Amino acid sequence: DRKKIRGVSLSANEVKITVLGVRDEPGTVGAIFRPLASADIDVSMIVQDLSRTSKGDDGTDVTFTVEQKDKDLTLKLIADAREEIGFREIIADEDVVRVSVIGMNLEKNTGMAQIMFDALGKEGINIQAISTSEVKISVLVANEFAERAVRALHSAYILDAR
Amino acid sequence: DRKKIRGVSLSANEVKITVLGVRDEPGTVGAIFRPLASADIDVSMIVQDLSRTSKGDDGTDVTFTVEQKDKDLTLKLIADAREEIGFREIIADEDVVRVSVIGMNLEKNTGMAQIMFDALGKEGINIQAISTSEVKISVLVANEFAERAVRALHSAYILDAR
Ligand SMILES: C[C@@H](O)[C@H](N)C(=O)O
Ligand SMILES: C[C@@H](O)[C@H](N)C(=O)O
Repeated sequence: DRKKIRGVSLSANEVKITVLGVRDEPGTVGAIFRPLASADIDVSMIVQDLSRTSKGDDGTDVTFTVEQKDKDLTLKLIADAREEIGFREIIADEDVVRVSVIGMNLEKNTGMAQIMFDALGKEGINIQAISTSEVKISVLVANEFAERAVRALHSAYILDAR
Repeated sequence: DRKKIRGVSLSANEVKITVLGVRDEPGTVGAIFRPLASADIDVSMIVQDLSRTSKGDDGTDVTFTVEQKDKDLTLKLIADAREEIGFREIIADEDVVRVSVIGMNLEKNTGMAQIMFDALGKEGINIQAISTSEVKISVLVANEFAERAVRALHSAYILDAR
């Protein structure tokens, strides 16, 4: 039932921000996003995949995306909050695009995610970040792969034939 | 407009699986989830927040959750695929619960995520993983915080008063 996937979307105006070595204690991500929320900066995707119990005490990493127009302010606000957040380094990567497959009841549907990953893998497209939900599976890939990714996913989910 | 959040959900039957030091090349996550999909193992949440360009060439990490009954088979299948995936270590953590706030149009709504993070931070609840989407913001926290997290979020989003 690849039919569960209704479409493929591309979000090309995003900048990937990764805060590395964040103090892995209660309150830290609140400290990252509070100034961004106050400044009305839209954050599209937030992913964190580890915590200190799995990685040791040198902090953990958090990735999120903002619109290109908000990149500089985002970096400034996070740098200003350095003491409160506690981080080692912050990276901004403009060379990303967010590719998503959209549907319903995707949670617990391992097969739907695997089709996406295999389709991109076969095209030699490296996946930089992953976030999943009931209605959407999103990955970040380099800009240069945007069109190839969309075509590969259309084909993998047999969207062209419908 | 905390009213955008309609409810808080708790998913307590989940085991957090983290594959550490995964070969950060095209096809790798496909190799992780293909055997799980074939074995009909439901995967609820998949998060990856880094890729080699931000972390160096020692691989990256991927976290996902499965039901407790599937823990042993999941570990076995991934160990069997070790050559194809290429990873350093795999960790299973049963002491987690997934807490989510549910609503609509949550993407790009930084304020809604920040309320959740601040509420948990104030309770001293450490966030182990984060995944966001248009309809749900999910975090993984230790089992012991399950009830406290739900109460704190109900209060933060003023859900009790409605
Ligand atoms: C790293 C970050 O998520 C931290 N654990 C927190 O709870 O805010
Ligand atoms: C780490 C993993 O996501 C890898 N980059 C892949 O594309 O499969």
